[in-house]
Amino acid sequence: GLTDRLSELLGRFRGKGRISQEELDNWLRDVRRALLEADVSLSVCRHLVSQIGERARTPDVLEHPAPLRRLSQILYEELVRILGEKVSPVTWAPRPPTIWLLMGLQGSGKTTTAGKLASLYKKQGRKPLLVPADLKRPAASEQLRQIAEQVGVAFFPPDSQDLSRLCQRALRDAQDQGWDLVIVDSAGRMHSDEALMEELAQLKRLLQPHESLLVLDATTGQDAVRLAESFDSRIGLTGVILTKLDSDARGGAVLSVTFVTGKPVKFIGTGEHLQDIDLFHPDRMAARILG
Amino acid sequence: IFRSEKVDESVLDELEEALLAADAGLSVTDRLLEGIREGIRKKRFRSSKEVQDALINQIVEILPPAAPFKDQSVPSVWLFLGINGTGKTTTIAKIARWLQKRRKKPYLVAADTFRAAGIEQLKIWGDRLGAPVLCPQRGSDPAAVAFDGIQAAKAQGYDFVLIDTAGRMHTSHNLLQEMAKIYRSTQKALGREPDEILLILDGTAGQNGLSQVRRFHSVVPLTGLIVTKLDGTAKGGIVLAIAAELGLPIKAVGVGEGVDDLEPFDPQAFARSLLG
Ligand SMILES: Nc1nc2c(ncn2[C@@H]2O[C@H](COP(=O)(O)OP(=O)(O)OP(=O)(O)O)[C@@H](O)[C@H]2O)c(=O)[nH]1
Ligand SMILES: Nc1nc2c(ncn2[C@@H]2O[C@H](COP(=O)(O)OP(=O)(O)OP(=O)(O)O)[C@@H](O)[C@H]2O)c(=O)[nH]1
Ligand SMILES: [Mg+2]
Ligand SMILES: [Mg+2]
Repeated sequence: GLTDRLSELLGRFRGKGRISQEELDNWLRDVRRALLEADVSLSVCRHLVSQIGERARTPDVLEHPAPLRRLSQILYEELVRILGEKVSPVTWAPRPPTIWLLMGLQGSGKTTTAGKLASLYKKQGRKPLLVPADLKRPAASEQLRQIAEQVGVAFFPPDSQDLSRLCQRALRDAQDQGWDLVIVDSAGRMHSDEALMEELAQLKRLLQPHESLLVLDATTGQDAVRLAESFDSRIGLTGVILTKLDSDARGGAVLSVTFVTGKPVKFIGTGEHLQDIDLFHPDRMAARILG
Repeated sequence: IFRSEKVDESVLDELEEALLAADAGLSVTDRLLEGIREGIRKKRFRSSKEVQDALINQIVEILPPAAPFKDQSVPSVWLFLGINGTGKTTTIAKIARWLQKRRKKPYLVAADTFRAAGIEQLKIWGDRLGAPVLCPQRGSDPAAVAFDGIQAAKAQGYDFVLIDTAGRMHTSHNLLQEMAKIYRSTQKALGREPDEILLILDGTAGQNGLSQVRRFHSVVPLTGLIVTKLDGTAKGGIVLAIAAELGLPIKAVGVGEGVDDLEPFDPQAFARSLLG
């Protein structure tokens, strides 16, 4: 990964102190390659490389005894900064119920993540209600129902094909039955599908959720920037959940998404079991992206 | 895609950007542009359109040719594999429909016995198509289910057996071993190799797609890929890196969630859309 190449470069220049323009250019080219290999989007790569290149012309680096090591540190810090710097908390309603809406591309892990969130917060004393708002995919609500049963949380059985009726009834039920966390699972959709994006915008208007979370597959490539811009501008996000981190994907897509939307990553999915969810740590993710 | 009309090395930057944005990856992009750079230096191109056409031809050369499915034996048995959420179950429905249009009789085997409603999802598709589905108990051994499915299809005179499996991360040794066991089980049921061992790859995948194919292929002999979700804005360029390294045939592409949303792989059209 990048760290191996960096230490190799540093080894070559040990004891030299100053860096030449050529050494810097080679190093910046290596950084760009490493980020692209990690699936960071082109535009974000370009921004990062130019940013780091600027920092290289400052005394902080030029007069540093080990300038390339200092630059690697700056690069890491810049990634951590883009990724949000610290763990980002979820939003709770001042009065229950709190409503969270999950959205994203087909197969990104929304339904499973809904179950993981319910399981996590049940353990913390909340009373989650899982609401299946994917009325299209074969057995989608059955999938969520089975997950709810496995986790031991309430499930709102969909009684109609009308999303607005479903939402109104689910929210009223939550009020009446005292469920304080309503997690709504929506159907996967392409951000380029105008009709489905309009449906999602409508769903959000009906729910007025406290969190609108993009569920993003960590294996996503360059498409991450397009889909993030689209979901954020068209629907509005409050955060991101990055799934399938148990793959060996470097996960650069998440850097692109946070850079382009400015929204924090709140959780990560690390497996297909319902306990495989963790809080997001920017520093760990930065290290993973850099390989 | 060109902003400039003159044919000089600045055109290479635009091409590089298009290829990288399409997920072709650095190594394939460098390799493709090397040929183009050579052509520009030797003044072989009179317009940017000629440059683009040359690049498209180079891409087509890397890509595998259109490959038909193996359907000669009876029953023809196809295994659908891949990481979580790539479109295996939906693709089986599409293939079943495609076979029915050719007057074939597909038999579906719901061997994803792990995931919530994995069996039910395939059953609904089967019911919609009027195709039989073997539905085991959740949690039963997928290798045994695959075996039973093939035997049942043979006994009942079906000519195609499509076997759905659970999504599995290529980073999980245990799940890859389970997959190997399912594969061996199909060999036992048939007394020969299954006809297709297909990796279903998400078209939105970045460089990880290559890792997936490498690892799956190191455990079972894949006969081809099906690339899904190319109806969005992702270009599926990782397919180039996979082609350059492994040369596996691409048997079809998924272009939507409906049962008719499957197209044969067309290298020319794919190459054009990569740059378009
Ligand atoms: N390995 C792994 N698998 C995951 C993770 N999150 C979800 N999955 C799996 O990914 C597949 C897709 O998950 P779903 O929850 O059905 O995805 P979805 O976004 O609801 O899909 P659609 O509703 O069709 O858009 C399932 O096999 C899940 O078990 C994760 O973090 N790691
Ligand atoms: N837009 C689009 N969606 C697709 C395509 N193929 C599959 N999908 C959708 O992707 C999601 C996941 O599809 P599945 O068939 O459940 O995927 P899978 O590989 O069987 O998932 P697991 O069994 O959980 O690993 C569903 O919402 C499908 O409708 C495609 O070509 N285009
Ligand atoms: Mg779902
Ligand atoms: Mg499936």
